[in-house]
Parts: sequence; structure tokens; C-alpha cells
Amino acid sequence: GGGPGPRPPHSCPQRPLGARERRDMQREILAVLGLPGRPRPRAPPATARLPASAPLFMLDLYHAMAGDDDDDGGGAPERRLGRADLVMSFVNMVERDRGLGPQEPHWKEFLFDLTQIPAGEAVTAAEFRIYKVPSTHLLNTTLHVSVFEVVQEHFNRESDLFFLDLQTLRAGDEGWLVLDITAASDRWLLNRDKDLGLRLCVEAEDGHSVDPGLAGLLGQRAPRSRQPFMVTFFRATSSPARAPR
Amino acid sequence: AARPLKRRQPKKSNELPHPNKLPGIFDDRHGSHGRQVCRRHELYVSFQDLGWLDWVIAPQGYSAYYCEGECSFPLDSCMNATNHAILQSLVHLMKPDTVPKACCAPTKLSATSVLYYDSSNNVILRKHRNMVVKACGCH
Repeated sequence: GGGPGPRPPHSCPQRPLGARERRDMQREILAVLGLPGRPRPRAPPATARLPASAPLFMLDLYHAMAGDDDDDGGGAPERRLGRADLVMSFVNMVERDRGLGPQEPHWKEFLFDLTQIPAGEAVTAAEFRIYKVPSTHLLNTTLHVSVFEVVQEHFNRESDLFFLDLQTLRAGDEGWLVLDITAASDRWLLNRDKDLGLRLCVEAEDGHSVDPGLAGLLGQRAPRSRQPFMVTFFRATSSPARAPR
Repeated sequence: AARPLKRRQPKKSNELPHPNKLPGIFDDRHGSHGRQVCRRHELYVSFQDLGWLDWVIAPQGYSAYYCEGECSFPLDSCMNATNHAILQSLVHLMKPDTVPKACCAPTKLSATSVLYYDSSNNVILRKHRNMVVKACGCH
């Protein structure tokens, strides 16, 4: 705060950092990593959980993102990441089936708790990923898989739905089905405390509703590495100002 | 007899050194006074040491580089380069004619990425751009 002109040189600490200083510096550096603090996971340690689908997918993304960390100067970003600087995957909390039985239409619903989304982040893309195995019930017919956002549920009539995406595939196909749910992000950012409901419907070529399970779409009862999850890509909307130490 | 007065030299200290003329590390003005010259240090933060591997999936640790030593510029030279450089660069942007560009403003910054579980079991991948000093002005 003094006037311009060289200030008397400070004598810097010449000794190695003490344990407390080292811990303070580490904590500050971890704050640079954007780790607000140490969350208390409610499940076993990370390494035991790794084979689950979402962590596997995110680890894949991490390697892609870490790969272009060094040339931040703007090389071509990894395609899926675009300019995202935060990616969150959400495991679904509740899964409801309206499947077996004569009444149509059949559907499968997933509820996601989005309360952890940090403020100040803008969604650049959002996907719902569900694994599909070859259907053992339907010959290799064409199927139309559509996903809707459940905007409002009513106890005495059908829920209000908002169409998000449609994919056409063969009953014998296998692999991850990626459905684009970005269009729902405006609504969920406005009311974070409300769970996001997604409804999945499958129709055959003739327009009849098909049970998603019979079509080969796996739900929560699938092996951990193939359970459905949602992934959202964010871009910070305001640059965080670092408080100088 | 009255002695003629000496003409006083104008004091130079009111002039801020022009950034291009800041003394560099090889300038003996640093060394010869025995002060510790600014050097780059590496601090490896091991998540294992911190006992955080039950929620951090990747990486296993994080290399932070920072400068420590005597740098000749008006700001507090005891801060680490990351803070140091960003703050100095910000102040220089705000007052370019009063605060020179820091001699160890980062010349190369890179991003850091970290993958971790939050408390609801969601997996989060966070990338911070321009956060880690890979090479700073002094070296």
C-alpha cells in the first residue's frame, strides 16, 4: 500500500516448510482443484466401487480431459467434452416400471436427485445412458425408443410429459444407448430441489407399446457396470475469483 | 569559507523500473548480496497422504510448482507463484502504469482435472483452467 518504488527486500523463510505450513499449502492447492472440502461418501471406498457404470464412463472422460490439460492453449478439445469444465454423473435413485401386464402403454421411469448441482454453472449438454442387450422376445424388429421429462405428476390422471429425444434401433442391437436430455436442463436449473423424472417408452414399428425390459433395456437390476446413469456437462458462467492468501 | 553546495542527484527511487529492465535471475545484483534468489520448487500433494483416496478416484496426487525467494517487484515476494502470479497480473492489468508486470508472471499455465465422489455418490469430473504454473517468469 505504500508509494511506488522498490520496497525493502523481505527476508524469506529459508527453512523447509513446517508440517502445518505444508498442510495449509496443500489445502490451498486442493482448493485450486475446486475441492470444496472432503465429502463423506456414504458408500465403500472409491476403489471398491470403481466397476460401476458411471465411474467407468467418467474415468474414461477424465483421461481424455487430463490428456488435454497441458495444452490448455486451445488444441481441439475432446469431442464429448467440448468446452466443459465440470462433468457430473448422477445415479438414479428410484426406478418405476409400468411394464408387465396387459395395460398399455408400457414405460420405465427414473428419478434423479440433482440437488448437488453447483450454482453458477451453465449446462452445455446432458445425456441419459442406458445399456441395451439383444432382445430375447422380439425378432429383429425395428424399435423406437423415446425419452420424456416428467414435468408434473397428477394422482388422478396422466403426468405432464415433455418430449426430449427419440432413437431408432433394432431389437437385436447391444450397447450403450445415449439419449440427449439437454432440453430439460433449463427447467431443472430453475428448481433444483425437485427430482428430475425421465420416462422411457418403447414402440414397435406398428406403433404398439413394448415393455422396455422385454426390448432389452437394462435398469437398476443390471450388473453394476451396466446400470443406467445420467451425465451432465457444465461450463462455469463466472470465473471464480481466487482470494489471495 | 563557504563550500559550494553539491548538486543533489535526483533520487531514482521514485521511478518504477520499466518492466523490460527488471533485474533478472542472472543479474548479479541478486546474487552478490547473498539473498536467496527466486527458485522454482515442486510440492507434490499426495491424496493418499491426505487419506482422501476413498473419495478421489483420479489422479493419485498433484504436482504444484511454486517460486520462493527474492524477486524484485513491489508486491510481497513471499507468496507462492500461483497466488503471486495471478495477483500481480491482475493488479498490472488494473494499473499498468503504476504496477509493472510481475517478473515471474506465469509464462505457461495448465489446467488440472480431478475425478471424485461427492457425498451423494455422484461422480464429478472437474477441470480448472489456467490454474497450475508450469513455468514462471523467473526461470
